[in-house]
Amino acid sequence: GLALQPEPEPPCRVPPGWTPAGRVDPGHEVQLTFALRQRGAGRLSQLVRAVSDPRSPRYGKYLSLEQVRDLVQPSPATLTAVLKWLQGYGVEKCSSVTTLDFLECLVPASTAEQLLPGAEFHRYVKGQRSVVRSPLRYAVPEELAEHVDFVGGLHRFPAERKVVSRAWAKKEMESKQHNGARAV
Amino acid sequence: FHLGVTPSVIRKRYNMTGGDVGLLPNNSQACAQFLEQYFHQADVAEFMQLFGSSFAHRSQVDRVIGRQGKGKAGLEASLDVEYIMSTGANISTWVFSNAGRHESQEPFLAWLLLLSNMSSLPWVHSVSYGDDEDSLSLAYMERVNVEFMKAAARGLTILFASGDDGAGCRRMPGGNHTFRPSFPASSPYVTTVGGTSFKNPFLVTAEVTDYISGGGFSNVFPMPDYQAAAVKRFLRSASKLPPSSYYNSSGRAYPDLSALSDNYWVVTNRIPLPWVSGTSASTPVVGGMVALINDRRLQRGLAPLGFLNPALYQLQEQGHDAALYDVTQGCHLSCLDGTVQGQGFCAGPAWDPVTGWGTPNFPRLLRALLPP
Repeated sequence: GLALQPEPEPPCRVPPGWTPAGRVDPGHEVQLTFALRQRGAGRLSQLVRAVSDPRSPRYGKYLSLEQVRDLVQPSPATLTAVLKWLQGYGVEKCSSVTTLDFLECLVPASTAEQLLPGAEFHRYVKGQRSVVRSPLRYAVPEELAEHVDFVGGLHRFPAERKVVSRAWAKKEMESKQHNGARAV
Repeated sequence: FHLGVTPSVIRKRYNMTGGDVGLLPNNSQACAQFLEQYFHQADVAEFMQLFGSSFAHRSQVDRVIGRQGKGKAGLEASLDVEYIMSTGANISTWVFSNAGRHESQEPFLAWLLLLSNMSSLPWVHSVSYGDDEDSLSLAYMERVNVEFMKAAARGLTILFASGDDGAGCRRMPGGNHTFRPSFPASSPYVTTVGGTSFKNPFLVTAEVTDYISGGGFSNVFPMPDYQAAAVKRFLRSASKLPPSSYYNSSGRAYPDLSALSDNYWVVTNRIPLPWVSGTSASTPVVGGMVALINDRRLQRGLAPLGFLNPALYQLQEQGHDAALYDVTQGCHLSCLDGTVQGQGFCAGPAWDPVTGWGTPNFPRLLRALLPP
């Protein structure tokens, strides 16, 4: 069937500072994280409201991880469809989480590119760090689109948050401006 | 008088006494940043030796989840750990470290999978991480939002830094500018922390906005009920608002509260460094205080605070105005154009999109969140 894009937007952008270092070898293992479609999001939202509102009789009566799993775990149809799809490409090295709604797999790049039409795995380097990402959009087979929210490990680069370091002198200037009630 | 923010300056400003330290062995708190940085236990020990003499504290992180290599310590990782252990003093502290990840792993996603795989976790998580909403897919943000709902249902308090770009700025295809909200700060199921500065940088006095404090309105998530009245009051009463074309006034508004984010002292690689600023400083400060309030609640056999926002936004109507210092002076950055001239929103009475409800007045906040 047609392949559908779980993440059609935004445009794939390589953040500044990351230098392309060529396509990885077909046998290079990439780690893919499949976010499987959950159940019970509506019920979960009601529960969060009930246990978080001090005026609610259920305030503070939290769930265990196992109770959250019982609420959100993917349907048998989703688990079967995804596992069959992966096994069809010989993907075996996977691990799940307690809530069963994520699957982490180590996959040779060439297999990953067949699994996710359109994806191409390239290495990018920045200083000491290197990542493997796809500059092209990926898609999943139409029959899988209702079972997968997104696939991690293809587009998002590591975070770039930096603390701001300010020279003390500049602070002086700012405090004068503050006193003048002007925004910097 | 002081020459920059240290734990005792923080504890003085927020009225924390020597007795405001953790007492319960089974309470815990955690911090995470996804810059693949290391922190060093020796830095924490040195920091506490230099700055921790006025309060009972631990000098070591109790647990590291993930890999801690031998590389140089990073400034953010050191900052996170040192300040959550200063306000959440003497509380068991975990660090989620993703240094040395697999090349195609997404550190933030790896942390979410850990939350879904560990039945025993700290009740409070301070997280310094954010991306522009417009750089992420809708499917990804909506799913991550459900992950925060899962955490809230379990009673975990997740605090995110609001970001250091003020309201942010984005040039639209037609050439117009709009503000640029940040995610996960804009998730309705996390508590987002903004930043303030001292009005006089050398004295422990009133706070004004820190002009880098991230804040605004989500373009993805609608405004949750718990904040509708407070935000509408702000939009109705603000003396000066940016043109409405710059932001989505029906979106989830943030931050929810703030703390000092300017001119911190940090010890990293054994060197004390001044002038470190950012909401990645204010977030662990609030995280430690929430953990301390949990400590007092757990001692009374009460549940931990969990998802904080509904309780936070009810404080004022319950007469607990003094639980937070209301910051009403100053603005934050935004687009450098002829229309807004670099200025985003400005602080105002009660809730505002620069400092939220303001900064914690610990004893009054504790009283408000610890029923008699």
